[in-house]
Order: sequence, then structure tokens, then C-alpha cells
Amino acid sequence: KLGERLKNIARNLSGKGRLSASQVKESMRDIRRALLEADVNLNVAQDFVSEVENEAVARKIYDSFTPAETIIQIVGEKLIGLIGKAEPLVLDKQPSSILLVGLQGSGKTTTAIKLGIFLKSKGKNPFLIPADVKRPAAFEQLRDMAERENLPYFSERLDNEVKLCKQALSRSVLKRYDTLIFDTAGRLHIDIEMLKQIKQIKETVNPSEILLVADSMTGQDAVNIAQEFENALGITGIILTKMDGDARGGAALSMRKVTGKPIKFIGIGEKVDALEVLHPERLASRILG
Amino acid sequence: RNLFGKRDPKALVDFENLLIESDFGVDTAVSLVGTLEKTTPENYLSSLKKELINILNVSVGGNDYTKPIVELYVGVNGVGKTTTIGKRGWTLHGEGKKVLLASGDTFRTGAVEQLSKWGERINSDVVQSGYGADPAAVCFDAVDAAVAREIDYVLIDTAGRLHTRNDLMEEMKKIKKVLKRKREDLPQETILVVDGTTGQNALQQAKQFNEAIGITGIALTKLDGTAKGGIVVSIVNDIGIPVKYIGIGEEKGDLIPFSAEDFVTAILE
Ligand SMILES: Nc1nc2c(ncn2[C@@H]2O[C@H](COP(=O)(O)OP(=O)(O)OP(=O)(O)O)[C@@H](O)[C@H]2O)c(=O)[nH]1
Ligand SMILES: Nc1nc2c(ncn2[C@@H]2O[C@H](COP(=O)(O)OP(=O)(O)OP(=O)(O)O)[C@@H](O)[C@H]2O)c(=O)[nH]1
Ligand SMILES: [Mg+2]
Ligand SMILES: [Mg+2]
Repeated sequence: KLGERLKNIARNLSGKGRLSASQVKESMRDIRRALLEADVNLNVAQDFVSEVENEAVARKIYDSFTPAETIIQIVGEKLIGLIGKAEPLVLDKQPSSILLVGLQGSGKTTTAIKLGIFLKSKGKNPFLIPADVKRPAAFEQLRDMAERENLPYFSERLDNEVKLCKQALSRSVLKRYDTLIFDTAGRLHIDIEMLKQIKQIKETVNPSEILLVADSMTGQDAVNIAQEFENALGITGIILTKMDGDARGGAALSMRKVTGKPIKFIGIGEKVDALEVLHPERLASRILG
Repeated sequence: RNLFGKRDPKALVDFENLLIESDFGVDTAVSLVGTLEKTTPENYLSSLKKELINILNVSVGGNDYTKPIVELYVGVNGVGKTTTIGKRGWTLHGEGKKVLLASGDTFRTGAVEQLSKWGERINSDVVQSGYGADPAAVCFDAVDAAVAREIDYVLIDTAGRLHTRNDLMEEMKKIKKVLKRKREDLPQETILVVDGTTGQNALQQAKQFNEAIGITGIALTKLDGTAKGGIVVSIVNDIGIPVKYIGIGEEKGDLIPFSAEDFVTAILE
């Protein structure tokens, strides 16, 4: 179930008996290429392939008469190992806050609603805070989706995102909710001012979860994005959106590698129920195509 | 084979890695670096620069269009279509043009309000007919309004759609058909908006959208980040669609005409 590309690599190796060093090198290059074509960051792909090669040597690949099987097995194990397990949301406070952050257009607002629906289905009582004061009609977007789904939301309009979050938190109405979902404005990972503001929001809100909402079609830049958000905030998890497309999703591997943080959810469509928990094997076979 | 047999393998690998890290994709990176085999190491940089500028400088098509000039904006979700239309409208205003915006995204929550706010921001009227309306009908009405008001440009916003959604690609084809039926030459421009942070999937997007309705130009957005947008080189090289605009921010002035020279310099230096 580990896709066509790996099968081809295996085919190039099988029936050749024991492998030479150059044949092992060749197969490592093929694996690296497959990862790069899947948008895995160059350095992440190189590191991954070195680890595969080391493991292959440790398993005596040069003495093996079934080297293809061994290499495929190692790649699969390492890939699934790197992707990691789906970890549940940490909702340990009363109320617990989830802060959604990420680049412009990655799917935060839509995901905020999806998370609200998800939490309701788990018996939680969520409250949405439309903290994007920048994008034209961002409030209307969240408000209208929330109204349609019967999700309660903070309806006061302020012109400063930090002030808005402070104001929202001070509302006593919050006592009846157990989870607060903060939707924030898209921001560049290199925008000093916007990063400063989101840090202030973090300090005010003290969230149990800071989730980086990232577009699954992101390319090599994924490492920079993840690194900067991690440095600025210390994220607690990643949500990969638009996985209903045909992007291979290598960005997931890059982000996971540089932050060490778990991929908690996958967005699989525009509808409010289009959110699923990570399936490591599925993501692995998609990345390897 | 270059004249002196001089070759710097490390430099070649470095260039290949630089291109890969700029989202060129492996095949394109390898073939571009391959062209350096015919020159000497001290000329690698200038040769690569020249080759890239050559590829990117494809002709940008018509400028003898008949009013109203209709520009249809399409692309996958969240790439910056609506914002790019706002910026484009502002630019055209600055050139003394009369602009009309058309709210062809009748699906996504908040889309009509978002374009409407952009209309206010850039002092341009917006033709809309609310959620659930047929986007093709909105376009039809927009062209009629444009003719009546002697508008120079009609900028049509459409809903984000993944190229993997056949039904949405069919809806987009219908929008184009209706425009063409309104007047044979409409729309004069069909702009695919591509997010600058996108990796190899952008090539697939370009292929599918082009196959479906024909793309006349690319607007590459969010280049104010750290992504290099190198995938457009494959798009231009493989499909022949020119890059027309670059988005460098979220404000109305943040859309600039594409310059191959500037783009290549930003990647290589
Ligand atoms: N196909 C698909 N579309 C999605 C998914 N998640 C979000 N979208 C769409 O992506 C576009 C952007 O979503 P938003 O929720 O507005 O993104 P955002 O991060 O809040 O954007 P900004 O607030 O501008 O930064 C919209 O068209 C959404 O419907 C997904 O999982 N699949
Ligand atoms: N930094 C930056 N942000 C941009 C740029 N272009 C658009 N954006 C932002 O990207 C986000 C999405 O832009 P939209 O115009 O809503 O994208 P869209 O393609 O119309 O989205 P859908 O209609 O939902 O598919 C918004 O937050 C914009 O402000 C750009 O060039 N630079
Ligand atoms: Mg949003
Ligand atoms: Mg839009």
C-alpha cells in the first residue's frame, strides 16, 4: 500500500541479488527524488534518506538477497515514524482555549467552524472568537457560518486583535463554555509586528492549544513557516488543510520534522464536517505517491 | 562540452539545490543546471540568469482589446483571487480606467461582502446577486452593466475550486461559455491566481485550469513572504502561460507587473 513510486524503486532493485554500494546509492537518490516531487523540503528529504541508508546498512542490506523488501520496509517505517501518531486535543482548563494561527488563506476561519462542530459532536460546548480584525468581511464570514451551524460566537467589533481577545475573555458569558476557539488574521511568519501581536494574544489567552493551520499544497517554504511560528509561539499542533486536492502533502513531513509537533487534524473539504483526525499510514502513502 | 573541460561539480549541485529549494521541482532544476554544462564555472550564474529570463519572457498577448475588457479570475481556494481583483481594480483606476467588479463567487460565506468591501475601498461599483445565484448569470449582468455605463474593465471574481472537483470545473467552463456567447471575444483575459507558497501542485493546477478554460496569464501572490515561486518557471516552460502580475501584500497597491529580471534576481541572489 506504499504507492507506485516506491513500487518502481523496488522493481529496480529486485531480482538483482545482492546490491552493490552504487545500487544502494541509486535507490536512495530515487527515494529522495520521490520525496522532493512530493514537496518535502530538500534538507528534510536529505536527512530522511541518510537515516534510511544508515538503517539499511545496520540491517546488513549488502548481504541481503531481498534488498528491495528491506528498503521498502525501512522507508515505510521511517515515514510513518516521522509523521507520528494522531494526538488528541489538550483541553485541560476551564475554559480551554484553542488559538488558530497561520499564513493568509490557509483555511483558519473555515477550520475554526469545523473545530466547533467537531467539539460539539464530542459533547463539548464551544464558543468562537472572530479575532481577525484585518481582512475585509472576516467577521461576517465567521459570523454567518457560526449562525448557520448554531455555534455561539463573540459578536463585539473591536479594531485591535489583542484588545478584542482581552475583551472576549473578560466576558462572564464565557463561564458557560468549556472551549474557546480563537480565529486570527492570516499573517506572514516574517511580519514582526503581526507576530508581536499574536504573542500578546497568547499571553492574554494562555491557550491549551496553538494550532498552525497550513495549506497542504505548500512547497519548500513549509520549513520556514513552521520554524518561525514555532519560534514565536511554541505551537502545540498542526492542521493540514485542502487535503481533498491532489497535492502530495510533503509539507506535512517538513513541518513535523522541524517543529516536532503533532499533526492533529486534516481538512478535507469546504463543508463544516470536512475535518478528520490524522491517519499516519494514509498520509505516508499519499506523500510517497 | 565547454572549451576548457572546466566544470565545478560542487557549484552545479549548489545551483540545483538552490532551484529545488525555490520550488522549481526536480526535473526543471536538473534540466536547467544541465544547460550549464556548455559553459565554464565563472559563467554559471550569468548563464543561468539568462536562461531563466529567456524562459520567462514569453509574449503577454493582446493590448488591442475592445471595451469592456473582461478579466476572469480563477484558481484554487484561498490563493488571493478576491484580493488580487481589488488590487487590479485600484491599479486600473490609477490609469484613469473605469472599473466594474463582478461578484461571481456566489458560494463561499462572506465572499460577496468581501468583494463589496473591496469595491468601496477602490471606489468601484460591484455587480452582485447574492448567494446561491448562478455565477454565469452574474457575469452576464456585469457585462450588460459595463456596456451601459461605458466601463473599461470588468473584473470577475469566482469561487475557489480544486481542479480535482469535476463539477466545479464544469461550472467554470459554463461561466466562460456564457461570456463567449455574450460576445465572441469575452473574456479577453483569464487569469489563474497562484499562491506563491505553493509547491509542485501549482503545475497541476495550471495544466487542469488551462485544459478546462484556457488561461491567458498568471497572477502569483504572496511573494512578500519567503517563498520563491519557482514553480512558475515550469508553468511557463511546459504550458507557455505568461506570468502577468505579482502580489506583494494585502493592500490595494500591492500588485505589480511581472518582471522576469527582478524575479530571477530575487531567486539567484
Ligand atoms: N477544498 C478545501 N477548501 C478549504 C479547506 N479549508 C478551507 N478551504 C477553503 O479555502 C479558502 C480559504 O479559507 P479561509 O477559512 O477563508 O482561510 P483563512 O486562513 O481564514 O484565510 P485568511 O483569514 O485570509 O488568512 C476558502 O475558500 C475555504 O472554503 C479544505 O480543507 N478543503
Ligand atoms: N501577504 C499577502 N497576502 C495576500 C496576498 N494576496 C492575498 N493575500 C491574502 O490572502 C488571503 C486570501 O485572499 P482572498 O483574496 O480571500 O483569496 P481567494 O482566492 O479569493 O479565496 P477564496 O475565494 O476563498 O478561494 C487574504 O487574507 C488576503 O489578504 C499577497 O500578495 N500577499
Ligand atoms: Mg480567515
Ligand atoms: Mg475569494
